[in-house]
Amino acid sequence: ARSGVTKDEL
Amino acid sequence: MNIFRFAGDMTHLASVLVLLLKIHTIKSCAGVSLKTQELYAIVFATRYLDIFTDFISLYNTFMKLVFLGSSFSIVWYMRSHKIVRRSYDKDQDTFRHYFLIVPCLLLAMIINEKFTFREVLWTFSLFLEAVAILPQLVLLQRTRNIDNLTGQYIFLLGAYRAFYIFNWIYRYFTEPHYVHWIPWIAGLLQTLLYGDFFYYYFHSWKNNKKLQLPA
Repeated sequence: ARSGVTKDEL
Repeated sequence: MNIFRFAGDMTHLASVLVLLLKIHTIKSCAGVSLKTQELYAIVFATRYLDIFTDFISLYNTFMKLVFLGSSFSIVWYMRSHKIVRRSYDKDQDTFRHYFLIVPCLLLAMIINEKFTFREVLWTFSLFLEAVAILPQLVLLQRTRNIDNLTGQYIFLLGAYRAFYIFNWIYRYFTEPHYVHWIPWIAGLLQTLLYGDFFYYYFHSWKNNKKLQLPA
């Protein structure tokens, strides 16, 4: 679920 | 992107630029911990492994390149620049990298969302970022020599962390299924580490005095 969500943060 | 996230990114960017500009213009890195700067370079290198494979936005790619470039530039200045490196407080900056790197790596191998090379290193980068400021705080305590720029650098880093927490709270209530324990706990720990420093920073600011940490 995380990929694409948190990984848009730096 | 919400306003908290953007403010967080901008204070993070400002912190790095303040440090780089200080080193570049006054040709001195007195009071700056090379250990912390090297840890940040490792943090960005391991977190942004996806920079050329997963495109999110031009903003993201640009910021990643800026953070990678600036962190490695600072390390280069402190290690290799013939004038800057002379001002480095080598004897005081004795914190060992591996005291932080090894536990973070082990923890990332145990706690992660998927046991793959990239996921483990991504998790490792979050844990390492949480504690990477420690050598800098130890150096400040030792030298007790804090010029305004070093103080502002740490203040801006702390502000970045605080804004990111507001960003997570905002996203939690506005985006469905936005629950991410690993970055939240690592981020919360990181913000707490700044708490002590902030106390003295505000105290000196309020009394209009030079920042001094207790021995």
